[in-house]
This record gives sequence, C-alpha cells and structure tokens, in this order.
Amino acid sequence: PSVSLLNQETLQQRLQALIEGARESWTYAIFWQSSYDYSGTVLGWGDGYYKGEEDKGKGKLKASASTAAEQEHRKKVLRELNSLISGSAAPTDDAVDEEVTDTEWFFLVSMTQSFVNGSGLPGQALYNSSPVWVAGPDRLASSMCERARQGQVFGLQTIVCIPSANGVVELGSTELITQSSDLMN
Amino acid sequence: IPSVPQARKASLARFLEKRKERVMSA
Repeated sequence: PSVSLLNQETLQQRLQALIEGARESWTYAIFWQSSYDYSGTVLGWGDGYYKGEEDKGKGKLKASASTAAEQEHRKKVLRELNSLISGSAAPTDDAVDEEVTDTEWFFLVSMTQSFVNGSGLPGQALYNSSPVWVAGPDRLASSMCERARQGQVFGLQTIVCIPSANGVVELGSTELITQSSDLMN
Repeated sequence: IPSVPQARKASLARFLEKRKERVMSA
C-alpha cells in the first residue's frame, strides 16, 4: 500500500527533524518503505529529504564527477520532471537550468530504485535487522552494493541504513561520519 | 520518463520546490 498523504507529511517532518537535529552533517535522508509481493519483501521509495552539502569556503568550486554532456542530460531530465509536476503549460523554471549537483542527482535517481530483502545496503539492514554503517570512500567503493559504489562516485563518504518500523531509514553524507549511538537512538 | 507513482510525485514536487529556494537564495 502507498503511504497516505497525511503519513507522507509526518514522514517528511520526521526525516527533516532527523537531519536538521543531528550533530553530524548529513546530506539527505530517505525512508525505504517495505511492501510485500509474490517474491517476498521489497523496499521501495517511501519519502526523502534532501538537505544538500555544507557550503565550504567562498568561491570554491564543487568537485563534480559530471561532464558537460552529463550535465545537459541531468538538466534535460529535470526540465521534463518539472513539466510533469507543474504541468506542461507552466513556464520553464529558471532554477531547473542551474547545475544539478552529484548528490542531487543521486537523490533523484534513488526515487526509481527498490531492493529485495537482503540485497543492497537497505536490503541488508532489513534482512539482518541490524544497522549498516559504511564510512569512507574506500569502503563505499569496495562495497558489494552497487548503490554504495555509485554514492562514492557521486561524492558521498558515508551511507548508513537503519532498520525501523515498516522499512529502513538511509542517511548519506559527503562528510566522513563515524558511528554514532546518538543517531541510532 | 516512466510514470511516477504518487509518493514519488509528492517527493519530487517537494525536491524541486526546495531546489528552487536553494538556487534563489544562493
């Protein structure tokens, strides 16, 4: 079953509170919602809150893994998504033509992903009923999970998946964050 | 672009709105 609108609002507020209230600097939070089909439990997009990266230093250019062609592709997709949301008659939003950062793209792509129980970092956390904490570019790059490797390419240094009621909460950061019992609680 | 289910559509709308705010305030 899909999350009702009311639940979606509550979920959004809780994800936002989790990130904004944390001592660590998280870039995004995603709730992967569990559902059941003939093959078993599947984790799919529930909701997400994107905070973005800390602004470090004035005028410092953000390192990006994207080429000019990749940027064009991202902007094109964003323009199409924007028309889908606001209606094709709406004027094009100027913000859509701003560079789409690597972490923004990673977050957007996440909306299309799902995990069967036991697969990927969210699937592992659910299957083992235990948090998965991957910190450091090397650990992300050598992960069995494609999503973790992709995250590293897009500049993430930490991805955490914590099992919770009806799903898994995932947090990602461009900073190196070591395990915190504070957050778990 | 494949059709976007409701939960994703709501998240997407929110993401685009917040992005607009970030770009405007930059």
